Amino acid sequence: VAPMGARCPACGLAALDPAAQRHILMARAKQSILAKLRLPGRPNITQPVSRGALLTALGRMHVQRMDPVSPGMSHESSVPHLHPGVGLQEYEILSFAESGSSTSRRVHLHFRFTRELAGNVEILKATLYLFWADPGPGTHPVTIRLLQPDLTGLNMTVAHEARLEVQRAGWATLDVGQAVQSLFGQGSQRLTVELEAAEDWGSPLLAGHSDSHWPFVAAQARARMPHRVQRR
Amino acid sequence: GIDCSRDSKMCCRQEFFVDFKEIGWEDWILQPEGYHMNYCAGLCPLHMAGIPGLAASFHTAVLNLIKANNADAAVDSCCVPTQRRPLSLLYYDRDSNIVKTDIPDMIVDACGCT
Repeated sequence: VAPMGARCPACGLAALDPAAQRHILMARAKQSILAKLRLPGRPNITQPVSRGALLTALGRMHVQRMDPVSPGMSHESSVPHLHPGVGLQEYEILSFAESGSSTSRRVHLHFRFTRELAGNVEILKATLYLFWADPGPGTHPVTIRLLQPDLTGLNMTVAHEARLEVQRAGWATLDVGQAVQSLFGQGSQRLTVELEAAEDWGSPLLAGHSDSHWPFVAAQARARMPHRVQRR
Repeated sequence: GIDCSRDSKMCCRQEFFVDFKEIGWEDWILQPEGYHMNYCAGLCPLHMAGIPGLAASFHTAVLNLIKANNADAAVDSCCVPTQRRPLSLLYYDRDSNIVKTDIPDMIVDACGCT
């Protein structure tokens, strides 16, 4: 090992036996990936998403991209359009619903966004995807409320409300960018969606949480611009 | 750039593949199957300053500068990445959300001497 080896970390590796080298490089790779993903350690996956739900979600996102004004209920984008930042790391996040408290007329869904992302990114776009069960003949009014904890964190306030008339089973979308952005702004990570249907319909979502029709939020986010100090 | 062979001494790119299954990460990283954590290693004596991986004219310019500025005072230079690309990951985060992101400059494609 030449004297310069002492100055060059990678050259120091050459002096080690192959097993030690491999061990050090593996540890370095883990540390590097976790640091770049802002994760304190590798996540333990408690609720892996089924392949069916993942493929259906990716397919719906593709359809939505190809035909933004899909028949569902695409709402005007309410997040002010942020021009793409050059070279900033971007994220696409798929968050599948957790079931909340529900009655015959109301369904609560929770979407949780990770702490690592909530504090470090700005939301470029976020869309809620819902699959309506067959409502039967005629049109059926459904109210969708986006709830978020108030400043005390004890009560839920309505951040956004939309009413729609459902005529048939199928996918519907709602832009929730503003609500997710304000959640992140408050340092919260959980978005609660309340669906209220008319009496005669019962649960508006596909009964039985059939895997591939489970509600999800698809969000696009971008790392925050590093804080630049302007010198004059 | 130059890829290292078994007995390379000069500045080159050392390939190193981390298989996520081998480190038990295949359950939370859905794609890809591994990470090419290549790195640069090797010596950069005076006559190699500024190569390879950069424009030949840069190498000539560096050598002329060294000659013009009293060559024997110049020291060796360093073997560094001259070309890198992002690592695209599809993974589960701590709340079982699925996230796709491209981490910039994670994979070294070429090395050269400063």
